[in-house]
Amino acid sequence: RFSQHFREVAGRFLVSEASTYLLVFGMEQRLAPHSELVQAVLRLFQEPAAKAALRKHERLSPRSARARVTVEWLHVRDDGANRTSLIDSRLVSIHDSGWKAFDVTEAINFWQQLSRPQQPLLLQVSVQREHLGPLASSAHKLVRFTSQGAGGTGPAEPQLELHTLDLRDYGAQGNCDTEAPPVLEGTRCCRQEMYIDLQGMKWAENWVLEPPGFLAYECVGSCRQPPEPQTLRWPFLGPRQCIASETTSLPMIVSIKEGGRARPQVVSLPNMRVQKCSCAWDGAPVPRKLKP
Amino acid sequence: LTEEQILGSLLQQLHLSEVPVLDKADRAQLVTPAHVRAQYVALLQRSHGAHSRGK
Repeated sequence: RFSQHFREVAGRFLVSEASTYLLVFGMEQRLAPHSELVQAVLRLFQEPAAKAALRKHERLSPRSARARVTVEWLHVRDDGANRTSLIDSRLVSIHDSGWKAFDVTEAINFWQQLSRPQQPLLLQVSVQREHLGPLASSAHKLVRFTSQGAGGTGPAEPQLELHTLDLRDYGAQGNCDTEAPPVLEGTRCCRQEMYIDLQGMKWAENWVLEPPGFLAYECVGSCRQPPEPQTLRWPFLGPRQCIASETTSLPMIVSIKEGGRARPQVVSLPNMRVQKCSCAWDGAPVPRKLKP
Repeated sequence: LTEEQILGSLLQQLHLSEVPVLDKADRAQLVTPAHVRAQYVALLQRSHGAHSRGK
């Protein structure tokens, strides 16, 4: 539509028979303000397929016995428009039954970025064909999620499992105690004052006009490690380390020589001053930002 | 934060490959105009307010 030379190409539905489930989770007070989300797992109970239906399917489509289950986060925006973000997608066998786990950590990360966090978490689960095309099987029709256990034996409602760390134990402690002796091996991660003296640097002489120096701060100390390694989610995850999680820029006035004459100029150097130190997993992916 | 990192960042921001040669005489006759100082102060205030998040 944004091209100057466009032709409308009409499409038609090839397949429109995915079964969709909308899950709603009330999240109020589920995540304490001083906690860090490590992993969120959605557990759905897969109903055993009827034996007769399985036999019929094997006869008709002997080579395909899987369906694709996709979990999306549903965001109802302020203007009423719906937006979905892909969270997890995997193949499920029609012969399986019981609890199936999906990693929905990213959905919680998105939900936490909302301006109105009191709204519930909406997850859309769809079951689709593994492949499209004339020879596609109908295996997806045999994958169903239920809220009742097999034979009505107890509830099997969708479950959201939140694994968190209490930052009062596993986080950084703010600024280091200036009264205490220099940071020792076991000191908990903190932000320590570090003055950078620009006047004392030979190269800055006659070049850097402002500032004469600045408080850069640095992150020192160590972070408490959880008892169980988080290998379930990220197998290559390293230990928790004390890092600069928020930084700010440093403006400077420098002297620039142009046409044989020196003139002052303002320049801003990014990430020069540490604002906040945090404990973070080494190698963990940076959470995606929610697009406006 | 090391001295080399500050120098490297400064050279990068100014698109320079090496430290410029400026003598004391250049510095002595240099007066920072009010608008340059105002720009510096505004950036200073903004950097105190806005933090960038990230590892």
